[in-house]
Amino acid sequence: GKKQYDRTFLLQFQPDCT
Amino acid sequence: VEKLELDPLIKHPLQNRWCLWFFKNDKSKDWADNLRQITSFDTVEDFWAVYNHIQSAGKLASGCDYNLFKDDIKPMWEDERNKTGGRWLASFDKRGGKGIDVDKLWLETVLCLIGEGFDEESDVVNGCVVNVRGKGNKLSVWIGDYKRDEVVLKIGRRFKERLGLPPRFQIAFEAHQDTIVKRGSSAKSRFTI
Repeated sequence: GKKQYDRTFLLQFQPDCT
Repeated sequence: VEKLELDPLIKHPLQNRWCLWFFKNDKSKDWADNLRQITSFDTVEDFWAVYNHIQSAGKLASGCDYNLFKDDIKPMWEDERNKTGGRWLASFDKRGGKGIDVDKLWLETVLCLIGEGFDEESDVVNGCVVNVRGKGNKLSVWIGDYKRDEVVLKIGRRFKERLGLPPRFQIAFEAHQDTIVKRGSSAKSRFTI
């Protein structure tokens, strides 16, 4: 199937930039 | 399950490989020479590595663009997959764009594309662009076929929803062939929503 990711899922991989 | 998904050894593949392009307006050069490929990626982790490494859109000089397109599609009208296409355009002029966070909106747009957020219509979506301009920034989603009205409208509604724009803020759809022959600064809009 299509590899679909919602924004919440994608955002959890954002490295912490603080 | 959550823990497994965050295992640092497993990268999460995207449906498509995406290429990021940068445009810098240097009037001494041809348009195409000002457009440069930065890099491509096809996993969630590699996307963030790229995103965090580059200048944020809001800090770019006026006249610069980021273009994110499927790897085999060039961010230009002339590309075979763009020729009969068009774009949904959100223009933030100085007045209407007050308080608009271009970084946030660009990230939302990019996440929607790489996560295949347009559902079945994602296959018709070719890429997205942010134009940083002193007179007002622009965001657009490029579509491969301007003639499929229902598909075009579905993509536009999703784009507007993902940007969280208020109902009275209108986005417009332009066919590239209309943009090419436009007179003055704006092309004819085929739809507005």
